[in-house]
Order: sequence, then structure tokens, then C-alpha cells
Amino acid sequence: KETFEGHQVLRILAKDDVQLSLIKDLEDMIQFELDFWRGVTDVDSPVDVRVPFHSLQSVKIYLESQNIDYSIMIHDLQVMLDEEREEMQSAAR
Amino acid sequence: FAVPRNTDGYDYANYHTLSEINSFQDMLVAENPNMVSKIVIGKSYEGRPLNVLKFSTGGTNRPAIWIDTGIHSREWVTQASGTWFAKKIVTDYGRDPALTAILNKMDILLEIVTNPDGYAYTHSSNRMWRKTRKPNPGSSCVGVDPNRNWDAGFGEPGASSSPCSETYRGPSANSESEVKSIVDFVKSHGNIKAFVSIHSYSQMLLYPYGYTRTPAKDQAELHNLAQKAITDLASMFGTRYTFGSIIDTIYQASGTTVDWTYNQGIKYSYTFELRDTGRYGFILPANQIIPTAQETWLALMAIMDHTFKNPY
Repeated sequence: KETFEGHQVLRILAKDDVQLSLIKDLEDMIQFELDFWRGVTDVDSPVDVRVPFHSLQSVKIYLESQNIDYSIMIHDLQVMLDEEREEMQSAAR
Repeated sequence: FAVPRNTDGYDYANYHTLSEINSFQDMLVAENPNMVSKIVIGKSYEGRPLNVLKFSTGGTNRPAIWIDTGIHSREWVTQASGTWFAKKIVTDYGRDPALTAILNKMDILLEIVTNPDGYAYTHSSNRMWRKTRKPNPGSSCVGVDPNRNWDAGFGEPGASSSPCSETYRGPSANSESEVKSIVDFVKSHGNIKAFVSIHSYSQMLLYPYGYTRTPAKDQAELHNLAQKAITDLASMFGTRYTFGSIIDTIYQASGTTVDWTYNQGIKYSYTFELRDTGRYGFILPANQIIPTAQETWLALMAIMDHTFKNPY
């Protein structure tokens, strides 16, 4: 079973079209293995992206070096998945 | 484990496995034999039945409204909402005048688990899976994005040609049996008047097109109806949706479901993105299933009622 320990979901906010384009460039950086939950649309819409643990540092450095604002929407995805599974099992019982 | 013996005992406020949803569908059919039937429109790649619930009060080949939920398997709130809709339809018929009027003239077709292989995989192996489960020859990456696999601008910008991408379009249009089965059903039915494909999560109600900037010829009507639908939706909990064409509201996307249905002549073609708390994404807590379904139902009723009152 694939697990997601240490994966974070970042919510990224672009200030302008230049930053939007820089965020879009992340889609092509396949080595990061990013999973875009909400894709790049316009400056009014946040981008949500799941970042594997091994890419976290690189992605955050990239965003910070471009002065792109982001927040951590989910700190550890696996913790939430474990809670979800426990909730389902509890409800079934 | 407590197994519900009827659909009143089903726990709508929690997420369920594929087998539990299938059992729910069978119970609903058994409890409402004069109104609900199950049509198997095909099989998934892994051989699972593609079940469609048909809500009908009689007649033959009546004009119909199609609703599907959760073609991207990890969007659990959509399948859960679809289950709630199914129960809502049988409960409200005879009580809600608008729904009763619709069902006295039209059928409702509901595919609750549009991508059963993917859904089962999210329960067993990878909660974040969104594609089908068909292997791609020559690649170690599995699956196709079933919302890029339709024969509408297929292969144009707005989908990936890489099997390892989450938006891989597949080798050819309709290559996925989950898509082809709906295509064959829609064509053979020939009398579907509205088609609503439900996803999550971005709080949007979108209409064609996604693959071209050319406006749909019915854009003005689709736009006004979308506005009415999201206004009705917001009346329950204040959830704010955006709306518009796919390409103008999100981004260029080719090979999408509702672009194909619209090109088939189904005027009222919409795709939903259900609620987003901004904190959980696809891991939306189960306690939000019913509120999500309740508010979405109001928008669905707006679309269904408009379709009923504006025959074409």
C-alpha cells in the first residue's frame, strides 16, 4: 500500500502573471513528482500541490527564491489518511 | 461490522467501499422496483460492472437527465454525494412538486461510481489515485485520465501525452472502457437532454468548451442557468462557486466529458467541482458529505428543472 509519510500539500498564491508562469513551470519539473490538486489558473485562484517528502526542500526553496507566497495546507498527508481510515473503521463498527 | 439491511440504515455521513456502494444500489432497486432499476452499461478494465441507476416512472425512452459522480476516483465526496442523491430522488418523488413533475415526464440516470477500478484502488492501495487502472504498453505508469479521453478535441493542448502524467489522455479517444461504455450508452439512448458530470474540489460549475475558445452556441443560456444553479446552491450554507466555460474559468482542457456530450447535441452539459474547505482537499472529512450533497442537490434541481421546462 502506497503511503504518504511526510508529504505536504502546499497552497501557493501568485501575485501576478509572472509568478503564475513560474508556478506553472513546476508542472514540468517531473523529478519533483508533484501532484497538482488544484491546477494553475489565474492569480485569484490558489494552486494546491502535493509535494513528496523528498522534494519538499527543493520546492520550497524554489518558491521562496522567486518570492512566491505559499502556506502549508496539509502538514503530513499520511496522518490525515490514517485519521480518515480510522474514522471509516469506527463508523463501520 | 454492521451491514445495513435497507437504504434507511445506510450511513450517508460516512465514506464507503465499492462493495458497500454496490450493495446500497441493489437495496435501492429492491426497495423501489417500480421506480429504480440498475443498468450495467459495460465493464471496467478490471472487469467490474459499470452500474447506472435508472429512475423512471414509466414510458419508453423518455427524455433523460444523466448525472455521474467521481470519474476521478480519489474524489470520494462525489461518490458519497451520488449515493445521497439516489436516496433523495426516491424520497422526494411524490413530495417535492418540482422533482415529481420532472420524473413524471423524464428519467434520471445516475452513475455513482464512474471509475470503479480507480475507486477500489483508492481503498486498497493508493488513496490519491485518480486515473483508470489500465496498463500502458511500453510504460511502467498505469492508467489514463478519463476526463481527457473523450472524442472532443482529443490530443489537442490541455492534456498530456505522457502515460506518467496525471492528465494522460490515453492512446486514442474512448480507449478506456469506462468512457467508451458511456459513449455507447449515450448514443444508443439518443434522448438525453442534460448531462452533469460531478467532480471535486474547486467549487466551480463549468460548461463547454474546454478545448477551444470558440464559445458554445448556447453559451448565454448555459451561463445564466449556471448562475441560477450556484445561487440556489449558496442559499443553503453560503458556499460560493465560480462559473463559466472550462477554458475561461480554469484552463484549456481537451478530451473532456461535457465537451463531447455538448457536441453530441446535449445542450445542458455541465461539470461540477464540489466544495473545498481549503484545508483538506481530497481528504474532505466525512462530516461534510451531507452538507456537500445537500447544497449540490439544489443546483442539480435548478439544472434539471430548467431542462424539464425548456424542451428542445
